[in-house]
Amino acid sequence: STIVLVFEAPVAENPGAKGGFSWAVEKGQKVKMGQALGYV
Amino acid sequence: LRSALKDTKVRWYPIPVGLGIGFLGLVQFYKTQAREKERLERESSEFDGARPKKRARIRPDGPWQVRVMSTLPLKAMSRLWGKFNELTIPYYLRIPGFKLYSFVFGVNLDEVSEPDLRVYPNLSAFFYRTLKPGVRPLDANPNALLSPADGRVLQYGKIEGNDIEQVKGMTYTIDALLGKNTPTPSLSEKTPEATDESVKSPPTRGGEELVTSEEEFARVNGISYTLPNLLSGPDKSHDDTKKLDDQAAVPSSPGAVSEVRADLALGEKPWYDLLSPDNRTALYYAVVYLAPGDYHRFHSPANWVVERRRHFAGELYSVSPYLQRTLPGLFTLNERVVLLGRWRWGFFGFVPVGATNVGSIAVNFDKELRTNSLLTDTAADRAAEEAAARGEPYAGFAEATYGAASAVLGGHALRRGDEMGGFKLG
Repeated sequence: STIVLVFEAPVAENPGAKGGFSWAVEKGQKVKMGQALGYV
Repeated sequence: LRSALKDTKVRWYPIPVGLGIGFLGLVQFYKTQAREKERLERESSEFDGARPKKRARIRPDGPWQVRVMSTLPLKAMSRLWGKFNELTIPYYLRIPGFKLYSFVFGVNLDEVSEPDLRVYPNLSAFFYRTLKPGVRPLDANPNALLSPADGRVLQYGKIEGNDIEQVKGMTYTIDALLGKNTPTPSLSEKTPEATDESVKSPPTRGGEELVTSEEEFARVNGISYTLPNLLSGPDKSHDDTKKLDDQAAVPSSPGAVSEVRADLALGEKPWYDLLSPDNRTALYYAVVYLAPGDYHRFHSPANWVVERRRHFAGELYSVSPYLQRTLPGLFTLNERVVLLGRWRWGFFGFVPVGATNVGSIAVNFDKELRTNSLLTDTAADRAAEEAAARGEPYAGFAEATYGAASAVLGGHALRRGDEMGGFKLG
């Protein structure tokens, strides 16, 4: 089974700047429920 | 004739084997071509204006494994698998049986909430187990988007244009995954605060947003409404909201969920319309794959409000990473439940996708939802026939709204970490 999340989130003014959504995982990484996938 | 036959010298030649094989291959090729052409004609005649006799079976292209799978009665197999797993396991076989299952699929029995495994009467109950409190702490950062379940992150990224990347070079569209975008007033009526990060930080306790009441919940998530506005729906001042209201063909029933068919479609818009016009937000996606041994309940990844549910009664292909790499648009073929709503930064969609062994998707706050059932398949066929009889496209899903769940928020409010439902065997 699979869960797909599609969501709107702030995008950084320019690449690398703070304020946008940033991922906290890698492709293929195992995650547990409650672990952060990313931060705004 | 007799003398001719007698006097004629008979000479035997070996027919070149290659010629024979070539001939047989040619005959076979023409036969398959003719059969394929006749099938395509038959299928297209079923839908050219005539009343469809049955929904076209999903027959994706792809490697031979996929073609073999597309000829199997996957849903019937899935229901049979579910029935088999509901057979009660003899009491004394439960512990060795579940320990074997845990060993094979890597289940951590120390986390299971029931210390005595004999409590689970069958594999279905064990598969839908709960965990001990505290074994899944939530990330303390209130701005974190949490993983909704145990699993493996197969894909994630930003959605460019309309495409979501399934794997390298293979994409599918948001429309195909979520169905056409028919924004609810709440999403088309974005309040300035929703896109302004300077929104006052909500009262927190140890980093966890303290959500006191539903109004508070609405404010906390930057979707600040005044109560009158909420109760009367968006103000009628500017036209497009008015127009949208007229199109809103979704009556909120007295119950929490009002089943409406998708063919009462609201005004369709591209999904990108949802984004704030000043481009300070973008659409992102993440795909979490749950392996057979994983804990199969899913939880809310953030504080958000679920406004609508769309049920696509699709096929039930396996969603193993192998098939995700080889079957284009897999997630748009399979049975899935699309939960649409909004969170602090705008649109939020949560899509549990079924698979052959876990065809049943349960949503705790939606008792009317039936997945992987003969009922929904026939309802989908009937809706397809009615839409075709009216000469309209069939959107492929049945939609329900949770507006009545909470008049204040216009949907079902979820806090981060709340259990939302889960995948069941069969």
